[in-house]
Amino acid sequence: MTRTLAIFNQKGGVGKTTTAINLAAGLALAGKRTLLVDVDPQGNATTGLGAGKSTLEFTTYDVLMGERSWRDAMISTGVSRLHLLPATLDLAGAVVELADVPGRELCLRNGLREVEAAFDYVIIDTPPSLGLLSINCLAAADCTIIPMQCEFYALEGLAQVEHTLRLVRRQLNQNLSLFGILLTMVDARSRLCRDVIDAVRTQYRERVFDTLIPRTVRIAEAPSYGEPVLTYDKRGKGAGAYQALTQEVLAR
Amino acid sequence: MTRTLAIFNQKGGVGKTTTAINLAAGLALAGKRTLLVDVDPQGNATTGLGAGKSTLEFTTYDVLMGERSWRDAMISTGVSRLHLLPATLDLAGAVVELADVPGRELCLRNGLREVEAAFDYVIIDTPPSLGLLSINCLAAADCTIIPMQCEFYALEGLAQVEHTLRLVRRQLNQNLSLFGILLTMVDARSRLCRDVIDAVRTQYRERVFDTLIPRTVRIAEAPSYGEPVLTYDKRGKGAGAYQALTQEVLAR
Ligand SMILES: Nc1ncnc2c1ncn2[C@@H]1O[C@H](COP(=O)(O)OP(=O)(O)OP(=O)(O)O)[C@@H](O)[C@H]1O
Ligand SMILES: Nc1ncnc2c1ncn2[C@@H]1O[C@H](COP(=O)(O)OP(=O)(O)OP(=O)(O)O)[C@@H](O)[C@H]1O
Ligand SMILES: [Mg+2]
Ligand SMILES: [Mg+2]
Repeated sequence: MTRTLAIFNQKGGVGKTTTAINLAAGLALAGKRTLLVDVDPQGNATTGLGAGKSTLEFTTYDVLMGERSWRDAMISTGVSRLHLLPATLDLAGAVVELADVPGRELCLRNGLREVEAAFDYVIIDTPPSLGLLSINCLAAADCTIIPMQCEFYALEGLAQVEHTLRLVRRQLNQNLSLFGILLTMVDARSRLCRDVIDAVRTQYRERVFDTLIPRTVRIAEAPSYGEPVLTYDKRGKGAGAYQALTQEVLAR
Repeated sequence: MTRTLAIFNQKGGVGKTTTAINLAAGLALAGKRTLLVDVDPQGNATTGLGAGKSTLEFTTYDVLMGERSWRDAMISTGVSRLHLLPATLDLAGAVVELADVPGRELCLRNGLREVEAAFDYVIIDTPPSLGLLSINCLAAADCTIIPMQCEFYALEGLAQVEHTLRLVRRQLNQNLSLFGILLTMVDARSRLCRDVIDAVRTQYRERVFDTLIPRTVRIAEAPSYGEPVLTYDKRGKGAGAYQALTQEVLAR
C-alpha cells in the first residue's frame, strides 16, 4: 500500500524541504522504494539532492501539464532506492497556464497515477503558499506532515494550515488526513521555543511527533554538498533526529 | 518625494516581515510619516504590530479589488507616525478573483494612488511566492530590499529574485531598482554564514547593506507582544541593527 505524504505549511522557511529530503532519504535507507516530488518552483529539493537543473530533460512541470508521465521525468539520486521528480522555475508558469483548465487542482494527482506500482512512499515538497501548486499537492496526498518552527508566527500559521486542510478535504480529497506536526529548528535553551512546544503538544496531543529536530550547522550545510544530512553527517544530531522521525513514520 | 519600498524574496522565512515591521517603525521613529502595507495572506505584519484581525473593517484585499481606498483601510499602530494597511486570509482569494481582470498586476499600484500626499515612506511586506500578489507589490514599488539568510538555498534564491526583478522591470515597471540586499539572522560564529556573506558582498558589492541583522531571541519574541523589536527591546542588539539599517536607508 503506497503512502503519499505532502510536507506542507504555507509559512515560509519552516523546514519543509529539509524534512522532505531527509525523510525521503531515511525511508530509502530503511529499504523502502521512495519518490520525492519537488513541486516548488524554487527547486530547493532538486538542488539539495545534487541534481543539476540545466541538464534535466523533463520535470514536474511536464507531469503537471499532462505532457509526460512520472516515469519519463524521474531521475535517480545519490541514495539507492530514492528517486526524484525534479523542479525548475518553469513550474511557476504552470499556475498561469492551468488557471482556466477544468480540474486544474487534480493535475498532480492525475500525473502520479500508477505510481503505486513502483514505490512504497511518495514524499511531496510544497512551496510556501496557498496557491494552485499547494492545492494540487494536497489533492494528490493521502496525508500531510506539517513542519513548524517554535516561533510566534508559526502558531498563527497552524490555524491557517488547518483551515486549508479542511477546505481541501471538503472539496477535493475526503481522505486527506493530518499525519503529524513536526517541530523543527528546535533550540531547547530558548524559552520561546519551550513555550511554543508546550502550546502545540497541549492542543494537538498525539498528532505531534515525539521527535524534535534540533537546529544544527550540519543540517544547514548539507544542501551545499547536494546530500541529505543522513549521508553528509550520518553520526550527527541532525541525522539522528531524522532517523528517529523515519522510524516514527514507519511505525504509524 | 515619497519612496515606496517592497521587501521581497520568494524564498520563505528569510526575515521579510521582521524587516518590514522594524524598518517601517525605524523610519516613523526618525520622524517620517510611514505606511506599512501587508500584502501577505498570512498577515504576519498585521499580527506583528498587534492589530486584531477579527476587528478590522477594511483590509488590503478591499484596496486591491478597487472597492476601498487606502484611506478607508489604513489603521494606526502603537508607533506614532506609523500606519498599517492590514491583511487577512481573504487576500488569498484575490489571486483567483483577479485572474481574468485586465491589468491585474497593477491593482495595488492603482490602489495606492495619491499616497504621496500623506506619507514619506511606504513599506510593502510581500508573501513568499512568485505569484500575482508579489508581482503587484513589485509593480507598485520604486525599489526593493531583498532580505536573505546566510544559507545555501538563499544564494540560489538570489539569482531567481534577480530574474523576477528583470521581468517586472521589462513588462510592468521600468523604474524598479534594487535598493539593497540585507543579510539577516546572521550568526558570525558559523563558517557557512561567513562564506555566504563573502560570496554576496563579492558579487553585489555596494548593493549589499553594511548593516548585518544578527539572530537574537528578542527579535523572535517581539511579535508575540505585538511590537517591533525597536520598542520591545530598544537597547538590544536587534533594535540596534534595525536602527542602523534605518539610517542607511535614510542616507541613500
Ligand atoms: N534543523 C535545522 N537546523 C539548521 N538549519 C536548518 C534546519 N532545517 C532547515 N534549516 C535551514 O533553514 C532554511 C529553511 O529551511 P527549508 O528551506 O527546508 O524551509 P522551507 O520551509 O522548505 O522553506 P520555503 O518556505 O522557502 O520552501 C534552509 O536554509 C535550511 O538549510
Ligand atoms: N534576526 C532575527 N533573529 C531571530 N529571529 C528572527 C530574526 N528575523 C526573523 N526571525 C524569526 O524568524 C522567523 C521568520 O522570519 P519572518 O517571518 O520575518 O520571515 P519572512 O520572510 O517574512 O517569512 P515568510 O516567507 O513566511 O513571509 C519568524 O518567526 C521571525 O520571528
Ligand atoms: Mg522549501
Ligand atoms: Mg512574512
